[in-house]
Parts: sequence; structure tokens; C-alpha cells
Amino acid sequence: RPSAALPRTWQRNPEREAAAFRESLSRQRYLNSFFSVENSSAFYGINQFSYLYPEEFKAIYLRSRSSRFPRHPAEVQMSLLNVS
Amino acid sequence: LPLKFDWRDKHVVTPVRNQQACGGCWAFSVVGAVESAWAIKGQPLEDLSVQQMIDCSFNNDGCSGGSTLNALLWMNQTRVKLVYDSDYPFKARSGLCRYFSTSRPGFSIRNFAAFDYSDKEDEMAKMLVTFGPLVAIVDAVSWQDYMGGIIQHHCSRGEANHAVVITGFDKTGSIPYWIVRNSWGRSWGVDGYAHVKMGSNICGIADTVSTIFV
Repeated sequence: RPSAALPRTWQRNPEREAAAFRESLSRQRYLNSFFSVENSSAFYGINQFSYLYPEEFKAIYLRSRSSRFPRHPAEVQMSLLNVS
Repeated sequence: LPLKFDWRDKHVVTPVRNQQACGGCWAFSVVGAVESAWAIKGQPLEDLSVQQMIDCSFNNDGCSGGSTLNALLWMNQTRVKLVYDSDYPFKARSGLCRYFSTSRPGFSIRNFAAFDYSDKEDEMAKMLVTFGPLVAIVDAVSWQDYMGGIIQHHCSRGEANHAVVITGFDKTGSIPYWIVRNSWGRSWGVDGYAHVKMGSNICGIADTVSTIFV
């Protein structure tokens, strides 16, 4: 269960999961209400994460720290031309 | 550049894995790219040990989080060899680092390049085709509900929080997109993959991109 990894302050119970699920349904409806005319646009729905609040989802799954990388320089573009 | 390219078609991408409740996406993405880089170089395609990276990359925090840059620096500086996944299987929690004899088969990296390709996604595509799948960090908050289609809205940049592997791109349709391998199991998204619009740095996909050399 993903919720096993949650901090103590977010202890799970069926009521909390049901409330998170209802919020997910509402959020998915909102997300799908835009751009549905575009055939290729992303669509959103129920999956294994629907029982989690967004802050819980973020706390468990979105744990990558970002760094600022240098801009890709032109000289690297040139050197790639020599790569077979 | 071809209009469509996917390293999966060359059989050099391992199946999608599931990080479960471990915040180790940073390790899954780097290990996934190393697996592919070695397969492109002619080695048999094998699952390598994500758990080894989670336990042993001392400059990261295991299942509590980490950075792809730190993971690559660790690999580059220590010349550590990643062992097979079967030798050091995934446990979905951080543990003590296990050490292996240097004679044990394993796969290290020669170097890596890390750049910001925002406004230069065509250059990013060149790197992908030339060297292999790319490690990227994205803002994946809206990916909680993603089921399929091309992500082109509801995704900010500048809040990168999730590491993935870009295995290809498709420019044959009206909306060109990156093919992005995730680590949330095959039941998520499009068989475990997401499609993210190319050319607009959607989700910050071009901001922090690493290429691995083996």
C-alpha cells in the first residue's frame, strides 16, 4: 500500500481514502473539461493513485530533487556533427 | 532526424518497473538509462540493480529522495559497477549498502553530460538518437491522474520533482511528443509510459536532461 510510506500525520483510514477518491474524481472531471475537443490531448481518470490526496502523492512519489543545469552550448552541437 | 524514433524498437529498453512506495525515481531513471546505454553498446539487455543505487549512492537519500545529478556524479567519481538486479533485488526501502568483489560482473559509466535544453528540444532529440535514452526531471504533479494522450496542458515548469527516462519521440502527428518511461508500473499511463508534447518544454522536460556515456 502506497499509504504505508506516508508520514504519521497522514495516517490512512477508509474515510480519508474515500474523501481523497472523491476529490480525485472531481479533479479529473476538471482536468478533462478543458481541451477535450483535441483528439490527442491527455485524459485523466481513476488509477492506483486516486486514493491519495495530491500532497500525499507528492510526498511519496515526487521525491526527485532538481538542480540547475548549464544551457546546452553551441560548441557541443558542432562536435556532435562528427559523431558517427 | 527521423520523424519517429523509439529506442524500444531497437530492443534496448528494459520493461517498465514499479518503484512502489519508495521515492527512488531518481535511481530508477538513472539505472534505466545505464541499462539502455550498455545494450546500445552491444551488451545483452539486463535489469540492473536499482536497490544498489538507492543503498549505496551516499550523496542521495535512498527511498526518501535524491537527485539524478548526484547519482551520476556518484557513478562517475566512484566508477562503481551496477550489478544485476537479480543479485541485488529491489526491496522498496532504503538499506545498508552491499559491496561486491570487483571481479563480479557489473556496469559502470564512462561519463555523462547534463544540460538545460529549453528552447533546444531538437538538440535534445539529436542527443537521444545519437547516444541513447535521456534522463530527465519533470513536474509530475498532474501525472497523478494521467491515463493517456499527449500531455500539453496542466503541467508547469520550474517545479521539477520526478525523474524519468525519455526513450523516443514521435513527430508524425499534428502534436509531436516525447515518449517517456515512468517507474510507476505498467498499469499507469500508456503501458507505463507518458507522452509529453515536444517543443514547448512542457512539464519542464527539457530543463534538466542528462546523457550517459558508457
